[in-house]
Amino acid sequence: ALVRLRGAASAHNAQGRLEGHTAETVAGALDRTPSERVGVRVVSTDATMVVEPHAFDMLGARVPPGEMRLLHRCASERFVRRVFLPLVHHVELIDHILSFLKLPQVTMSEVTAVKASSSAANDRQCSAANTLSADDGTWWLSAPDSCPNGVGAEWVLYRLRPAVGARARFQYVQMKIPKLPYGPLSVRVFHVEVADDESGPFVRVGPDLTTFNTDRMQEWALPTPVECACVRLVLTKNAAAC
Amino acid sequence: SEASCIGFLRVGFA
Repeated sequence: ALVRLRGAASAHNAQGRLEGHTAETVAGALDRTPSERVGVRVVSTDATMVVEPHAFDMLGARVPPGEMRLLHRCASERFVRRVFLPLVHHVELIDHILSFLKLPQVTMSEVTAVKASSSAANDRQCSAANTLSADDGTWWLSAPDSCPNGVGAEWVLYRLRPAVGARARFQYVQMKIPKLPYGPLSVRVFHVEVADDESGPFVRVGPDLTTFNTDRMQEWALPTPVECACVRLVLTKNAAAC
Repeated sequence: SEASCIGFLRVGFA
């Protein structure tokens, strides 16, 4: 099963804060520990550890890209059908009503980088759009002096779907950075903000998230699924500052 | 100074 680690799990690992990182339960570790504690493997690092019940939240099954889901705070589809069928009698009409209550899970091929707070350059190696490329030889870096002593609030803004204002659903953020000593400017602390308009207002979702010193793809879960048109990653501290 | 910018290689949402 997939779990989201909470702040309380951080004490188990001296490398950094585990809050928000996703982990998978490990059957073997589960057997060896008292029933209330759970063995997990952290997705970002492959480290296994045993966590107390208050140090994680259970996550639902991953939703495939593009799959339509009812809004997070909506009643279940079964419930909506049961309530509306005696009122409108037409299944087609209920399907139509339900279509307004559904959003697709984000599909990465539809995501675009709209803009960034600044950029060190805008070329083949360095641009906000490069953060959507699988090529590890490209990156985005904020402008020189944008982050004095490695502390600031630099951001990259993404639109989740091609149509302006169209919303999608997501719960996980994944990020790749170069490992030290190659990545002293890599983000170490960041958070997620969402909006339905590129100009905001942006609403912060979830706590500060911390990267580990690994060049693997790292993964965090937000506290709940998020439904929005735009996502902004706000980077507040680099590896050198930590 | 050298440590005055911040960045990353790649991002994903799921």
